Amino acid sequence: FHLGVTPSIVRKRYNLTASDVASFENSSQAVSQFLEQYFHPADLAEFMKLFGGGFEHRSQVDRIVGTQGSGKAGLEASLDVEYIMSTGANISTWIFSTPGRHESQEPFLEWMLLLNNMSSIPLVQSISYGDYEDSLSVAYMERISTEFMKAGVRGVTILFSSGDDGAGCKHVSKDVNVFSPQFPASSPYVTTVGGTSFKNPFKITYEVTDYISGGGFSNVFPMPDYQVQAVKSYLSTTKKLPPQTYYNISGRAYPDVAALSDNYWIVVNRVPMPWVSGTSASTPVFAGILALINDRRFTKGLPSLGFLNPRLYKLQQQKNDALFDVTEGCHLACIDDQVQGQGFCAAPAWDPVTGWGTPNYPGLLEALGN
Amino acid sequence: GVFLELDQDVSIPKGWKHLERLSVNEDIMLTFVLKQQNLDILKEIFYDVSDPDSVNYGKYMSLEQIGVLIQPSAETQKVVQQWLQNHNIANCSSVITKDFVQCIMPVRVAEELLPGAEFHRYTNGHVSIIRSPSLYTVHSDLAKHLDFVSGPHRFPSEKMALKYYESKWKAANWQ
Repeated sequence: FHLGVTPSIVRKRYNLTASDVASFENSSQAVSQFLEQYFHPADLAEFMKLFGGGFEHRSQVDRIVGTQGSGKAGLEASLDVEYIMSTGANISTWIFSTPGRHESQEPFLEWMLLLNNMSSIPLVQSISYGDYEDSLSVAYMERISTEFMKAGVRGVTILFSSGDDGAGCKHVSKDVNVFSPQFPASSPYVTTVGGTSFKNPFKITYEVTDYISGGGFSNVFPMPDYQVQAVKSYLSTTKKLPPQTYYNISGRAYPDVAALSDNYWIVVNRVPMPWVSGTSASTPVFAGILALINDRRFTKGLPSLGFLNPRLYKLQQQKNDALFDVTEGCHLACIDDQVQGQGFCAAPAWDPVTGWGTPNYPGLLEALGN
Repeated sequence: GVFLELDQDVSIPKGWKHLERLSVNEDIMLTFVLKQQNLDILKEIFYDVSDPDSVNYGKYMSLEQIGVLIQPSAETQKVVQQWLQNHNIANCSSVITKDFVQCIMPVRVAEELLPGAEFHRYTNGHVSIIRSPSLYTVHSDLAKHLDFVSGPHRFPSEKMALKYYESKWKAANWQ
């Protein structure tokens, strides 16, 4: 029985034991904050004091890159740091904080520039940020995606949250709606993390779809080769799909993986808060687990995981227990006569709601640790 | 002029309010995103080092090596530099990979550089930002050297705010 997700609940569900903490000195991970999202070191210290029992961990971040504003801490910033350091336990953690130094600066682009000006950066980056594709220019999205490629070539794993609006909805004209994908979640060069809930919210049970979990098909980026087989299989075996007029069947499909996104406890402005949810929660949890796998790889003299998707999709075509497959529930979409608020549904293997599923650390380590 | 981002949404998002048009002497920062080279090779390397079946799996490159591969051509760098110099813009910085140039300049100069842009200040009640409610253009000679210019458009996203209390509702509903 539990009253919400805490580090011990996440670690238990994903089979992280007390000894599953980092041991290699140079392991690193980072979260990024944009507009008005500040983090207070005292919140992290209190969070770890309250909830960090049972596993070795750090209670402070190693480096803050950029400018941390003053004022109240934000939910988002607190959650990101508190949970990446709970699964990626004992790992050096950085915060990139780019609120926009100048009024005319784009905070997200400022973060990209920081990455482009630092020879050494943490090798796992968790980012909870997104915009609807249709609000952005194609030139902007293509260039930002190229920047993700640059990070991948450097061996950096970039994880983006898939969004909190399910398939999204755009009203095109009278009685015509379409789903509305989010960017950078829809970039083919990042790993996108969706969200799940416990079947019974008060127990550590198996996971079902969190109906807010963002997912779908890009209208800008074509489907990359690494996922063609998986997506084709989903589309051909799923009985009830939304009408094809709602999405671009040949676009990059997301998310790639998922983790719990519902009912988290955090500490913000020194106050413990329950009921926090969103794929902003699942992303740092998954990121911390990958940083831990990197740590194990480094101790064996292996390079970092880098861009994960080609390996992830290949891995899932073989039998393994690296991820818990989520097969129940659907996410939300347009409220209209045709889809009636329902987007895609989870299914065995890959699906556009929870991807391949949630991490089972021992299995994932076995699959990716060599 | 040529529109570099003709499809960019320039509407003012909910929650943001117009404050004022900037005076011509106020300073703003623009980021010029220069066209890179060898992107096909970069993509090939990207998939090669990420493919567990490749002999090059995990053979990553340093930022400096990537810079050598993709940095804008000498012509692109020269044309952009010349363009900025012609407008007396000297307060600029670049990055290791040379594909971004950030400059601070008065609004008057920015609006000359980017015909069509008109810089205004907006607030969401907490912070103020500067954006243009109209699309910018660049001279056709420059268009082939730039991907886009950052500064005039895109309000900061606030869509990923956590959904507080939604879990509470779900838990109560489940019970």
